[in-house]
Amino acid sequence: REKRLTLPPSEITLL
Amino acid sequence: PGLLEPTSTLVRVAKSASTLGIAIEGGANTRQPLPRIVTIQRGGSAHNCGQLKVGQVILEVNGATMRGREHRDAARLIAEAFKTKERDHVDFLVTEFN
Repeated sequence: REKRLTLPPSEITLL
Repeated sequence: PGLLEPTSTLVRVAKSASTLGIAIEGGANTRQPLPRIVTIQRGGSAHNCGQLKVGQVILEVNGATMRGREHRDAARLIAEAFKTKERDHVDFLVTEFN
């Protein structure tokens, strides 16, 4: 859970 | 399906428009480790297909796993699957569960 919180958000790509 | 095996659905998207028309977020080493559909654009092939939904997580594209792929790699794979003339469709294995 701790690790999850430290992960960065993702960019969004339109395909 | 068993409790440890969330329901997944195979969706075949025909290349019925000039764009696929989905936006994805996520990928390996992000908060969303598998790509998730965040937008479906009206008039795109995905919208025309009618079976892809916002919130679904993409497990495989044409049988290739999305697991372990970073965002740009996943996006590139989907873009290439749509662009190739070898197939007139793209197969998505998706799940509602995140």
